[in-house]
Amino acid sequence: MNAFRLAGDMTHLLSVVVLLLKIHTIKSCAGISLKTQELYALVFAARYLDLFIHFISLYNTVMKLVFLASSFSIVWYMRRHKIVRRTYDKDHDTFRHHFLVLPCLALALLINERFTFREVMWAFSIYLEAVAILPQLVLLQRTRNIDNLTGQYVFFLGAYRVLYILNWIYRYFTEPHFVHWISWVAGIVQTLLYADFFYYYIMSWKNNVKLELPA
Amino acid sequence: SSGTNFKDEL
Repeated sequence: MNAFRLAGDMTHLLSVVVLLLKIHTIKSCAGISLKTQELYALVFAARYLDLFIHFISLYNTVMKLVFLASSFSIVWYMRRHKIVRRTYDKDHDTFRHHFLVLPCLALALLINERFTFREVMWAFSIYLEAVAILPQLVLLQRTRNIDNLTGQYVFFLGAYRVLYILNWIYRYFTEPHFVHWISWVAGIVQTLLYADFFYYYIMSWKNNVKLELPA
Repeated sequence: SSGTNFKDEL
């Protein structure tokens, strides 16, 4: 495992920790999109189907379990926890996320590495992950006061994607036959979705002003 | 398969 991959996984983990900190400690999910969180739970469920069938490493298994457990518990907190769910900004989280699922599934049936259940589910999870941030970005645009933890959460998620691209470039030059169009194209699309957010996040940090996205 | 080693990513 190269340094970019490890750093990518760690920023991904950090984003989850930041979000859990906000939800668990501050008991608030203000500014967090439940739609995006539901999509992530679906992404991990579809991608880690082989969790108990194909053992890769202890690191791999533990990380997968962490992402599965954290994504489902975040959804549970936002829907069921009696204090947290009251802080959910339902009126502004209106992205029709169900309409992302079917096209991703159709695309996975058409474009996959192999036409098997596991491979189609894997491709589906890659496509869905690429667009899962959209409801969150829309909600951020509609949020007047984006708190620091929410901004950091999205920043770490975006950083994870950038680091994964660097990891692929590294692996492409160091590992033979390392060509994976599906994840590369989807991963680049996913990263580009953050470009706008990154710009405003870095500007707010540089100018030391509160983060706000133009509508 | 070409994808096997790739699926060690999360």
